[in-house]
Amino acid sequence: TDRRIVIANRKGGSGKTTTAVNLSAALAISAQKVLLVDMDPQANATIHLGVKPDSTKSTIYELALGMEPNVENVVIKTRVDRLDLIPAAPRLAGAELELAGLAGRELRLREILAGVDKEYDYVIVDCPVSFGLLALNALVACDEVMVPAQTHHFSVVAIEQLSDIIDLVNEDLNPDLRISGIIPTMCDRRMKLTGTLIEKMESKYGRNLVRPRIRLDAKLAEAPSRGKPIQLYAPKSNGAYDYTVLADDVRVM
Amino acid sequence: TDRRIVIANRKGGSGKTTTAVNLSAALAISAQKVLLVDMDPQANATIHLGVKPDSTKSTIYELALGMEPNVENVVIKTRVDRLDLIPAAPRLAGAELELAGLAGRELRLREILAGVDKEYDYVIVDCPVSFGLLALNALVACDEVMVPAQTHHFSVVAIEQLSDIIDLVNEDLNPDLRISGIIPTMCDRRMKLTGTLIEKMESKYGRNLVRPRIRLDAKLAEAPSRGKPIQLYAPKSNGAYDYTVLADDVRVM
Ligand SMILES: Nc1ncnc2c1ncn2[C@@H]1O[C@H](COP(=O)(O)OP(=O)(O)OP(=O)(O)O)[C@@H](O)[C@H]1O
Ligand SMILES: Nc1ncnc2c1ncn2[C@@H]1O[C@H](COP(=O)(O)OP(=O)(O)OP(=O)(O)O)[C@@H](O)[C@H]1O
Ligand SMILES: [Mg+2]
Ligand SMILES: [Mg+2]
Repeated sequence: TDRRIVIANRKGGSGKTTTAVNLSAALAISAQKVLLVDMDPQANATIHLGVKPDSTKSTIYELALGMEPNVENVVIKTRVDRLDLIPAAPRLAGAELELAGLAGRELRLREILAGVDKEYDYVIVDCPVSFGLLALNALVACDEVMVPAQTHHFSVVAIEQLSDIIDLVNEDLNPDLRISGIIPTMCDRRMKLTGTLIEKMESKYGRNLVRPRIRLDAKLAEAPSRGKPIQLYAPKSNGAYDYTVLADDVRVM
Repeated sequence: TDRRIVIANRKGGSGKTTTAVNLSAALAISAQKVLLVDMDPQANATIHLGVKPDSTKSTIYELALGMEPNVENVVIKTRVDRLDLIPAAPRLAGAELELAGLAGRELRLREILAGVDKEYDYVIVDCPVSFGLLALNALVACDEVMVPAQTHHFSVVAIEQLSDIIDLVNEDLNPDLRISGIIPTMCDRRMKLTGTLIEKMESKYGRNLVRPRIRLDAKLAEAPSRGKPIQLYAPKSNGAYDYTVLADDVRVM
């Protein structure tokens, strides 16, 4: 069965893109066929994988607005075997307004993915931080939400707000959607706040929901400037190790 | 002359709220009269100053939509002498839609501030990360934009995008608006990326525009859970020191 996972968090800079890219790469390296979909007009995931957003003729924007009917014409192979990408670009920002008037505007991504579903073991969707039609499309198209969360004070409230949004989406658009994991990110052992926040998340959401943590590692912040996931940029780093551990955990869930 | 500074950056988690709160507190402690305006429905700045967003009857939302005509009924004194706050609350998210239909919808904050201008030396506005009517109101009401930016790869592109937005705002809504500072945040000396990115910002925007950097300090991340700015929570910390240096630099600009 293929799994469709949206990576979301209303708090900015919580590690969504870093997780979407590196978890996807780790899964692909462990022989899973993975499609990463960039739903953010800032196209950080696209850039992270070495694709220049302005150089791509067809992106999720053209697919969403129907100018490109064939998803095969948009999917790009990446430097990682078995990891494909549907890129984003700045013009995707226009889709928020342009989709607003269309019937079935929340179902665009679901319909696009129906065209490629059989080919992939995992579809991972990187969400923009602002909550609008693009983020809603991601929530409606997927079955699971994973929440990368910095172990800082504002993270808990952000998870609660996301949880409320998911309850609304469950009401009619997508009854099956649920949070399947909270991923503590940028964990710095020297900060006592890290331990405090992880305990808070475990007691609030249950230990089963809290996935293996990702440690703070400068290499994770450097990798995007090389257009590579951590596994290609710094395969022996803590960051590469942690995302491999996370991928193994995600696979046996 | 009073200065109105909006703290903005399209990249999430770049230190906007941490800067808005701690810079405001540092200015107030140095005998400036400061008004901090929270324009983010996530109300992080409000929470950071120890105010519970749900407990406030009147917030920027009521002012923006005219349900409360008097700004004096909304301004709250904070734990820091000379630092006042106009709080935000989750219901502010509704203003994006509700203001959309009104004439002069980008001028609401400018009009509100006209009612208190004389009383303050500084008005500092914390912006939401998503760009919508709330952020636009902040850009139209202020004269300067300061950009806290993590010294990571995606920050440079985010500053360029903000710069393009400011050019658009200059065309009719606010010809005087300009970026008056880029503040490198969460700087970790051990990361060579920090030095690289600061050099990039200096060569692109000029050394004069790059303000004193804020170092990574766990105390800055802990302070919000105590509802205090860094100067009250940990007055001897690097974080408190760095925001004092920044405030002194801002005052002599
Ligand atoms: N574990 C980590 N160690 C060090 N740096 C990290 C780590 N995870 C992410 N980063 C860096 O922190 C910054 C924020 O991470 P990222 O862009 O993944 O967050 P995001 O949630 O996608 O942000 P946005 O809300 O803007 O979409 C990036 O520059 C990234 O490279
Ligand atoms: N210099 C620093 N050292 C350590 N932690 C920091 C520092 N600056 C900010 N933080 C922490 O990093 C997180 C992100 O910072 P902050 O919330 O200020 O960013 P933001 O740009 O306002 O985010 P958003 O895009 O969600 O509004 C917060 O938990 C904050 O406490
Ligand atoms: Mg991102
Ligand atoms: Mg903020």
